[in-house]
Order: sequence, then C-alpha cells, then structure tokens
Amino acid sequence: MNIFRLAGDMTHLLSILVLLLKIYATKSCSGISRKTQELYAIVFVARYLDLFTDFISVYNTFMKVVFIASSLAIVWCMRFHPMVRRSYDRELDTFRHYFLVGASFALALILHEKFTVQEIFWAFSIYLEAVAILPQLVLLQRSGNVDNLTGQYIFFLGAYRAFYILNWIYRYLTEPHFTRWIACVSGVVQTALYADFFYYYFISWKNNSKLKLPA
Amino acid sequence: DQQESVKDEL
Repeated sequence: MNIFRLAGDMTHLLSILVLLLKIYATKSCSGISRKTQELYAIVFVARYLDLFTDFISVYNTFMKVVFIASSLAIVWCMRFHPMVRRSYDRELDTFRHYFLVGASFALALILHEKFTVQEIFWAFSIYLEAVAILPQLVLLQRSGNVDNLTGQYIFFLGAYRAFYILNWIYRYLTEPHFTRWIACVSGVVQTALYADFFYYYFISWKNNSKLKLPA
Repeated sequence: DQQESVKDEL
C-alpha cells in the first residue's frame, strides 16, 4: 500500500459518502444517473467474487464489503425509496447502459489474464468500470446545471481514478514485476473520460461560480 | 519466476 493508492481508496470512499449524504439529506437523487449506479453495483459484485476465495487483508475485505453494500443501497434507494425515487430524472437518464455491459463482457471474453470464471468476471468489471460514468456524464450534460453535492461526488470519483494512475506509476517504478496492463490501460481510459468534467469543475471553482456544463 | 496473480487492489 502506498500513499497514492490510499488516497485513491479514500477519495473513492469519500465520493460514495458524498452521494449517500446527498440522497439522505435532500431525500433526492436528482442529477444522479441510476444507470451509472447500477453499473457500479454490477462492477463491484463481479470484481469481488474473490471475497470467498482469497483473503488479502482486513482492510481489503472491509472495503470490498463497503463498496458492494453501498452501491446496492444506492440503487435500492433510487428504485424503491418512496421519496427518493420521485426525484429521479428518468427522462434525462436514457443512455443504453446494457450495451456497455454486453460490450464489456464480450471484451473480457477476448482479453483476460486467465480463462477462468473469476478472471473473466474480473476483467469484465475493469472494462465496465472504465465506461460506467458515461450515463452520469450524459445526464449532467443534458440537465445543464449541477448541484454542489453532485459536482463533488463526480470530482471525488475522478480524483480516485487519478490517484490510482499515480499508484500504478509508483508501483511500476518500485516493484520489479508490476505489470497489470488490463487494469492500467482501462484506468487511463476511465480517467480520460473525466477530463472534460474536470475542466469545467476547475473553471467554476476558480471563478467561484456554480458549476455549469455547456449544452 | 512466479507471476503475481493476487488482486490486491480494489
């Protein structure tokens, strides 16, 4: 564990806390893509199948359980909580996310480290995570303005990805056999998807104005 | 040389 990896995990955790806070405090999920949240739930369940087969550390197990539980809880709230579900921007959240699931799974069948069920689901989760933010970014683009908590949620998610890239560079330089091409290439793609959002986030931060995305 | 296959990242 290096400092970049820890910072990445913490900003990831923080992003989820911000999202839970928004939903809990405002009883609203406006501006949040349910499709992106469903994709994250699929990502975590598919990736952490090793919870039952490999023990790495208490920290690792704890974080995995937190990510699975929180992503399922968010999806549950958006689908079934009587007040939260009413605020869902259904008509703006029209990205065909099943297409992303299919494409990611097809890619995992072709590109994986080993041809085993666990490894294919792991690769699938990496590919799906890389593109899971797309429905969310499309929803923001359509709605135009972004409330503070939603903006911070996406900012922390992007920061998590950026820290993971620093972590891989650090590991590549310090560990003799660190090569994880599937995760690293997908991670760079995933982070690149945030570039546009980050640009407008920093502009609004610098001008001390409300975050707005161009139509 | 054994390849590391343990997924230690989240």
